[in-house]
Amino acid sequence: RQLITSHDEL
Amino acid sequence: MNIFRLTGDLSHLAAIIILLLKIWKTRSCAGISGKSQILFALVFTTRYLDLLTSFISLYNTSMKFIYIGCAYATVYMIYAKFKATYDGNHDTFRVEFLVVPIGGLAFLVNHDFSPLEILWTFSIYLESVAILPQLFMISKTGEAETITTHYLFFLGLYRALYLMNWIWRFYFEGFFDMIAIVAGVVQTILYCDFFYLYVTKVLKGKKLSLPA
Repeated sequence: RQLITSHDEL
Repeated sequence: MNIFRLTGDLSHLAAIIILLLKIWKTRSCAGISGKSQILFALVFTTRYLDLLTSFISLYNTSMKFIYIGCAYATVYMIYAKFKATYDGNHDTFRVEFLVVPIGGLAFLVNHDFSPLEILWTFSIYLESVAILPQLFMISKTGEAETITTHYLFFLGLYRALYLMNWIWRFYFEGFFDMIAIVAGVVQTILYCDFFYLYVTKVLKGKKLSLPA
């Protein structure tokens, strides 16, 4: 499970 | 994108529009906490600075502009246009006790020590408690207009739907963002008391009045 810091949510 | 996130965004948009229309149509911001609305404007401003640096989708960009535009329009109507109807005597929550510790926390606990990321983290933490002045004001006045309770319902529902979105994304995409999830859980828990009153009173046609 990778943590994603590219915030694609509002 | 999944159904929970889409309905969450639409619920959030509905809340923002309901509040804007309530103030605009009734030409009154009685019962509305201006402090919470300032905090929401701050949340959107610090979170959506990436509008200047990255493009994710037309949906993402347009929603961010709508959120920011409505937030500032609401603050403008409360503190300028319909200032006379602003109930400052009951909107007395000390927001500096929220903003300062959260600012510090954003520096200590974040995914990446870069300006944009720290501001994003600050906005996530701040959003989780931004409704407190509004809930505090309702507890002080002991009641809320029905339209205001609908605003709060959709606003609380949006982050609850986002929690389901994060479960969905963890299971199907392996995506998880612990900061957003923890803050989202705190945010949703703060609405539980209101949700109970909303379901047991407002949905039965009664007025929302707290035992003052």
